[in-house]
Amino acid sequence: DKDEDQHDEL
Amino acid sequence: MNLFRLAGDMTHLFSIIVLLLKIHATKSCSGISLKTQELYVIVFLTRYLDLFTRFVSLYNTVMKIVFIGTSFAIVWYMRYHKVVKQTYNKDEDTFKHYFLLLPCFVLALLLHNEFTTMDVLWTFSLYLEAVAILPQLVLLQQSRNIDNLTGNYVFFLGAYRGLYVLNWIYRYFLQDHRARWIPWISGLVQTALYADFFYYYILSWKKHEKLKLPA
Repeated sequence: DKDEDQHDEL
Repeated sequence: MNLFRLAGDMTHLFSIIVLLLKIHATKSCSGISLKTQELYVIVFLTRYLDLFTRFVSLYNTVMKIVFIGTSFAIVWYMRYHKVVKQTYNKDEDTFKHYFLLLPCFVLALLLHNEFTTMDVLWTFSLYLEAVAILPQLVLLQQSRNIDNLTGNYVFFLGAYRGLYVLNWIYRYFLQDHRARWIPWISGLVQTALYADFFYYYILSWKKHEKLKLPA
């Protein structure tokens, strides 16, 4: 979902 | 994960290795801004709060630990190592970096994805990272001679976020078509701040001259 996807980079 | 992102992360890691190498090999941190390094510790701590709560991939987890560990090590060297700390010239490192924290935090309170602690701090870390290089760039403009390792460090540090911009373009047009305005704009501002450094760095490299930034 939104939050999961947002923080998948460094 | 795409090639641009991997290249970006490796360039970022390489910039930190170059810096650690410089400090460890020459036992000197001349030309390095402690303030920028301290800002990076804050950036990584506030960005990787989910280190233990959310598992994205082994790669992400390992890189987060490496970034936190190396940024702490660099600050430790510059503050407490008996030889290295003598070479830190605080009179040159004049930028009031604490003045960057509040505006970035207020902006994160106003402009974020979700109003949760994790997301506001993650957003704060993106805004802070965009401007964290300022003390270092100001120091470079004031310091007469920039040694090669320091110049290379700043170059690779600037290149990594530029590669991330390519990664975001790739992801948007070829993968998930998701607009990520906060990292995009922060990343563009961050890369733009290096524009004049890149110009003089490449110019000096072409003319095989010592890198000098106009004051």
